Amino acid sequence: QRLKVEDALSYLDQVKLQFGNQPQVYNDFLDIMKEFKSQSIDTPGVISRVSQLFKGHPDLIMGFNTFLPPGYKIEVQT
Amino acid sequence: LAAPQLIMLANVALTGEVN
Repeated sequence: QRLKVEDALSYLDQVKLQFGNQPQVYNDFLDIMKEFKSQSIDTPGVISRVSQLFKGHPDLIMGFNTFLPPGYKIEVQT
Repeated sequence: LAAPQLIMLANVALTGEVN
């Protein structure tokens, strides 16, 4: 279904909370978003960077997957 | 590749940064 701004805000809050003691991780996430917006990286680029950044945080990866286009998703390591 | 939802997430994330 189409996600709304509120869904994005709640996901970003979840990321901030999860890395409350490591603000650099959230800043890295913002950098990835900036590069994506400036088109210096594409969707697959975003996927590889976010999967590295959120390694070990399956809930954040699953949340991020909901924003990806059909057919794209980050594999969650079980 | 259309990724409207990812673009929306990026916009929201970066708008917050501006404030």
